[in-house]
Amino acid sequence: AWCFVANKSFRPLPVRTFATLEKLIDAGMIYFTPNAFFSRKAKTTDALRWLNALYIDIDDPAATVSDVLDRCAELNLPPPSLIVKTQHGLHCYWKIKRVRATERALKLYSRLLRALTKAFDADLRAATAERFLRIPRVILHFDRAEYELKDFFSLLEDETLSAQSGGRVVARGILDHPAVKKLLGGVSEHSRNHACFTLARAFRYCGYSYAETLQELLRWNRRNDRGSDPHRDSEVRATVKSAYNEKQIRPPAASWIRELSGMPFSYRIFEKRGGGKPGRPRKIEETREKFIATIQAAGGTLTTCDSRKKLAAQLGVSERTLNSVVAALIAEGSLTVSTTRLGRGKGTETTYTIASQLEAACSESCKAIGRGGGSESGMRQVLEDAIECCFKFSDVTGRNHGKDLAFSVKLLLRYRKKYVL
Amino acid sequence: SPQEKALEALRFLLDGSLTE
Repeated sequence: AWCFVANKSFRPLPVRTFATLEKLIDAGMIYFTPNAFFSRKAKTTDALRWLNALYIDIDDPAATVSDVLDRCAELNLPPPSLIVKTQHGLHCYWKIKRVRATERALKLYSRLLRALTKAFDADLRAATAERFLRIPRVILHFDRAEYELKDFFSLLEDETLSAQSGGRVVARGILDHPAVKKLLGGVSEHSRNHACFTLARAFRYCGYSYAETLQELLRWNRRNDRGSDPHRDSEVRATVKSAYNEKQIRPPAASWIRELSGMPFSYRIFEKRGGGKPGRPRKIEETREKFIATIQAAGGTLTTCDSRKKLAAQLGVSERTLNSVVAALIAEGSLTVSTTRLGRGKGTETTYTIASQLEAACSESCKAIGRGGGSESGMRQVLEDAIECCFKFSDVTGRNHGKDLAFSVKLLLRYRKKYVL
Repeated sequence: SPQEKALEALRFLLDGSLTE
């Protein structure tokens, strides 16, 4: 495997042996990567081969070894294997029994790294697996202890409980939030890369194309602090590309926006869907509404010669969805369906009636034909007659079907009983 | 020397990833 070292220019130099490492340290290198990579060509997360250690960068010049050890005891974590004094604070390393950097392991490792960083209130920008850290110069604590990732799982338990404060926005409106606007106004030298990726995700999530986002962020890069080492446009291009190469379109991490802007920020995603078959319950609900609206538009009773398939096509849904909606409506008693054969070669006619409509129509028609003035007793009369008709129909045809009741009611509302009979 | 100590710590961290 390969590691990388660098001097203050951060240009990565690959290292494969301890002898080279020693030589390069002598030559004045300042940084190294604690984790190892597949090739000498790429110092990127997806090129990682071995995960060797968890580490944090505490940015507090007043922090001491005993502070770190106390915090470890509080959090029920093992003490670090190595604590190094830096100009601005401390670097702490927990050596882990090396883990192959598979996608899964890397995901877990990254979560742990972030959780560890948060638990020590350390610098979140340092919490990436391919990070450069300072070659230890002033070692304050060194213990050859080796741990496993599972020794740190306790950190993940309360991860979900971490408080999110204020400033809620709907994810779609992310770009209008003051915290994001602050980032769009330009950032300092040390957060450019993270800010660029975070903003690229925000743009992508809000529906910007790759080209549009790139234009926005190149313009944004001109607003950034130039610093001693200006952020190159090619780096912006690479970062935007990596955000657009992600398989899923994800909103930016709220924690990053908080960290980079220093402002409270969180959002809710309203489009979130339940597990299992994504989108299915929603589709059913929509279909149900559409279907009921169609029947109501036809006056509460829809009589059609169209097949279920054709009806589904008219509603713009699949036949399967419509079938399950109809079945559910029948089961809950909100809908009655009756089918009439029209005669040789003329196909069938189907009538869908909404139950509440049936009652209302009943009372209305009762009024019209002067039976009880639309009162409850009038409705009951119609139903009783309908039942009588059904029995008669069943006598003649031998058919006994619940759906015929609705059909009889419909006829009785239009014609006198004796004609129906 | 600090240099040797640094190398010793790095050897420990990078053990198995780099070769002799």
